[in-house]
Amino acid sequence: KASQGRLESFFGPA
Amino acid sequence: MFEARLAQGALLKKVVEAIKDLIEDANFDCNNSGFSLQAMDSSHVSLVALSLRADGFEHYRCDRNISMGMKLANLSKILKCAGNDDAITMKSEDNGDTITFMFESPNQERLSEFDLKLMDIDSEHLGIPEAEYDATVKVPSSEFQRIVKDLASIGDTVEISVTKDAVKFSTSGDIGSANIMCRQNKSVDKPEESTEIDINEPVALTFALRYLNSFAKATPLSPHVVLKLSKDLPVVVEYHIPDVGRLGFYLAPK
Repeated sequence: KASQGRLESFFGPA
Repeated sequence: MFEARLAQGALLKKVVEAIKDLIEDANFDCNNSGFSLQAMDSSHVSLVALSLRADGFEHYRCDRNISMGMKLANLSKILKCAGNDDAITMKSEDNGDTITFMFESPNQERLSEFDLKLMDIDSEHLGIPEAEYDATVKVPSSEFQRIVKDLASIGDTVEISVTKDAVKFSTSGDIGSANIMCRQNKSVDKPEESTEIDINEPVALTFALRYLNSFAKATPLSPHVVLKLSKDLPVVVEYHIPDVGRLGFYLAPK
C-alpha cells in the first residue's frame, strides 16, 4: 500500500 | 473592532458544515481585505484554505488585524441556530474574548444573538506557492461528490488521471474494481453540467478517498468544483463561492 505523505513535505512554512 | 454582515448567512453555515469534520479548531483571520482561515487536519495530510473577500459582505469593518480561535464543533452548534434565510452579522472587539453572532430573519421579526468564547490556538501556516498545474479539471460538484462516494464503497484510494479529452477516476479493493470516466463537455445550454479540462501535461495521481469525501461536503457551496493536479504535488480541490470567495482543500498524494 502506498504511503501517505504529509503536507509539510510539499509546502514550507508561510 | 471587527464587524461583518453577510446577507446570505446560509453561506457561512455551509462553509462550517463543510470543514468541521476535517479540522477540530482553527484561527479565523480578519483584516481589511477579508475573512480567512488556513488549517490542517490532525494528521497533516490535508489543508483547508478559506477566503471570504471583504466586498462579498454587505457590511465589513476591521480596524485591526485579528485572529479568532474557534472550535469548529462549537461554531457549528451556534450557526445551526441561524435560519437558512437569515442574515448573519459577526462582531468582536479588539482583544475581545468572544465573538457575537447576530441572526436576523428576512422580515426582521426575529433577532437573536449568540456569543461564542474564543480560544488561543497554535496554528502553523504553510506557504503554498502559486503554481501552474499540469492539469485543471472543472466538473459539476454534485458529480464529483457522487464519484468519490461511489468509489469509496469499492476501495480506499482513487487514481485520478487526466488526458486532454477526459478525466478518469479508478479504484480497486477486496470486492473488485471500478473506474468512472468523465469526458470533456462544454455544455452551452446547461453550463452547470459542463466538464472542462485544461491540460499542459497528462497526469495521474493517487489519493485517499476518505479525504475527498470529506471535501465533497462543500458541494452545496458551488455548482462546480475545480481539481488542480501536478505530478508529485498535492491536489487542490477548489469550490468558488459566487461573489464572495473560495474554499480550497489541499491533499497530499499517496
